Amino acid sequence: REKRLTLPPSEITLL
Amino acid sequence: SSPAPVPTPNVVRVVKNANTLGIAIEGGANTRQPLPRIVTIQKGGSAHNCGQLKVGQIILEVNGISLRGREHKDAAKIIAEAFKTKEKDHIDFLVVDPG
Repeated sequence: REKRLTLPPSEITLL
Repeated sequence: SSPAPVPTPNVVRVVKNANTLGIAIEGGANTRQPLPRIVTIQKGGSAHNCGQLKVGQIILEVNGISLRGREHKDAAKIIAEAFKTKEKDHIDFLVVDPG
């Protein structure tokens, strides 16, 4: 879980 | 108590019957959301017209192409190209509800 928290949030793309 | 049922993936066919696909996705490899997740479905887009895609669903494959391990931009490009191509009049999404 810790690893997930340190990962950056993702960008959002509209398709 | 019985173990929680594991959500099973299912294929959703989205017919290209509008100018836009009309979904917003978030996620990709090396981010908190490892697989692209649908965060918005726009009214009037092909996805909305199809009626089977839902906000929150995770996209595993597009036309049989796995999105596992792909960066956000790569996954978005695969979906965009699947919508743009004239070879098919639909896109097959393998999606799973968030577990």
